[in-house]
Amino acid sequence: DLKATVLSAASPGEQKEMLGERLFPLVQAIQPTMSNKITGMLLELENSELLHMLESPESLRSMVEEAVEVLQAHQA
Amino acid sequence: SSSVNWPPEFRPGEPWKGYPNI
Repeated sequence: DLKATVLSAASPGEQKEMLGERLFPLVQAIQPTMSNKITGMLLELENSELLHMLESPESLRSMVEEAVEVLQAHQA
Repeated sequence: SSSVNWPPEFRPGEPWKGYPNI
């Protein structure tokens, strides 16, 4: 399990990497085609928010949907 | 322009480069 105490022992970059490794498969299950970029976007959020998303499928899903909209607007 | 490359892609198993170490 990924806990805040484990994260606090790592560098900021390593923290994002650990969170990304756990978020990516979950994002991929929701939105397979843009999962790399969506995970990249989510990693710009606070680590506390990312930890919350890992524990709350509803939060993750709504953030992924929001990220898809932002991404599509950005690419348009 | 840097906005063209936004957002950075996360790739499992690779170092995360999108977020600079502070």
